[in-house]
Amino acid sequence: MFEARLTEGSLLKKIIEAIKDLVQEANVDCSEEGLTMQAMDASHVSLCSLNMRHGGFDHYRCDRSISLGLNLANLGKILKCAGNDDVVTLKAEDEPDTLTLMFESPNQERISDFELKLMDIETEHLGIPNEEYKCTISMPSGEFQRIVRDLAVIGETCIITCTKEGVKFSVSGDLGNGNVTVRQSSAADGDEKDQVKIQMEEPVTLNFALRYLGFFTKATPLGSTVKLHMSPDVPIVVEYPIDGIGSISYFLAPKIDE
Amino acid sequence: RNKQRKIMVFFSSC
Repeated sequence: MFEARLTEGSLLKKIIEAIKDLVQEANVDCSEEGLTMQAMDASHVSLCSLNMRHGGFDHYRCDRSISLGLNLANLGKILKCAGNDDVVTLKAEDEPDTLTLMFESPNQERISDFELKLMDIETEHLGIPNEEYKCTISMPSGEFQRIVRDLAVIGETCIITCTKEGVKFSVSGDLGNGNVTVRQSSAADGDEKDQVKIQMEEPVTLNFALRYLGFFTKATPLGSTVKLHMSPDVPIVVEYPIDGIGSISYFLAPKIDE
Repeated sequence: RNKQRKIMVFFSSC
């Protein structure tokens, strides 16, 4: 028996919105520890990893580890039937063919339940090394979204350069080129969540496809902060912490000079 | 020219 209850049901809506344009089908693994999901996009250029700790749920029970093969677009359709303030409960049997979703309005006046058919999904599970990155940038998620959106109008590839002073996002295309530099905030600058912080061992420059960075920014509503982890010649990690429950991380392979 | 790498090049199957 698997049962997971989230008072803030809108969180689940936001999580699926953040993944479903990148990944069509995925296995969500449920265990005593919580929910995890790892999936690649169709072109196998990026990887999305979701982690929701059991402690972040208001009620969590998982007697036996199970894997839920989900069509994320269809799950998104069902979650659209939940109100933004609804409490959402997920339920499945030990050898499930369906996932039951129950939505309760805050005053308990409306209770609905839906069953989503599960699928058998063959996926390759990739081992992600626990790496120390040369640069870690923490910045407002809305700022990152704006930069990616703005630069995507000009070209396809973004050069991200991280130095102690700041992070430079550069693009060039047929119409011209552009750069946006965000500088490290000084300690006195306003709110923690509005700050740009850079931890750097050595400067890093890497090229990435803006199309994928754009997919990742669908996670912006999940939190005020995004973290970018970079080392030379390896995928960037774009990590969105989800307050109190876990995180969603996207890995994107760089474009490398031939 | 820049060539887009695949993610599997960096992470091994497990």
